Amino acid sequence: GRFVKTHDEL
Amino acid sequence: MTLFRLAGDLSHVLAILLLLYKIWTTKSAAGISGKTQLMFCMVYVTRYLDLFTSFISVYNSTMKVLFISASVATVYLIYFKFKATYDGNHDTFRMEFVIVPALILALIWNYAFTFFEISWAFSIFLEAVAILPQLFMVTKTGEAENITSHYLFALGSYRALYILNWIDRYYFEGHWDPIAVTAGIVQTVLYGDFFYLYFTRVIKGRKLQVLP
Repeated sequence: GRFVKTHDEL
Repeated sequence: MTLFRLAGDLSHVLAILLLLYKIWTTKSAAGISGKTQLMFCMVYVTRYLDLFTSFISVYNSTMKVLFISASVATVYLIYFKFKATYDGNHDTFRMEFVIVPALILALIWNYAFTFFEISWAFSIFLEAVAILPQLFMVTKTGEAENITSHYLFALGSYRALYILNWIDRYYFEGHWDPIAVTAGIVQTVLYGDFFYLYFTRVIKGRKLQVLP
């Protein structure tokens, strides 16, 4: 994916 | 989701709604920094570009839409609908002083050199310092209305609660987001002086006034 990690916070 | 984060998010929502409520009911943007609100708007737009590409939960998507729309509405009220009441003469902080460094830092420190990740990192760094024009304005005019103080308190509490959430997640999930944590600590520290004045004055029923 494009993200290294998922940004799961706001 | 940790309870700290839920409390932080609710505090964030409360802050945004308090500000909209104040401007709407008094039909005035007096004492509010349009520059801070403009930068928060940039923060939400650049961070939530992933709204349509990465689905986390209904909660996350709802909050993202809420933050973007409430922020756009706030900027609209300040710069258009109640423009005559906006105290631009006291809103003198130079936005480029924080936008440019945040952009440079995002180009250097990010999780991947892609448009989405640089935009995300920029958003995190800009959020940390976006309150400066507002704090500068309070210092310059020497006081803040009570509802503005409550707004700042709720907004400052949000990132402080996130720090507790990050400690919790580090211990129980091994989750560690150095960019968000570093920026979040800077953001919370910037509210330090204000928190002190809030507790010593506003809570005791006095107006928040900065001593000369």
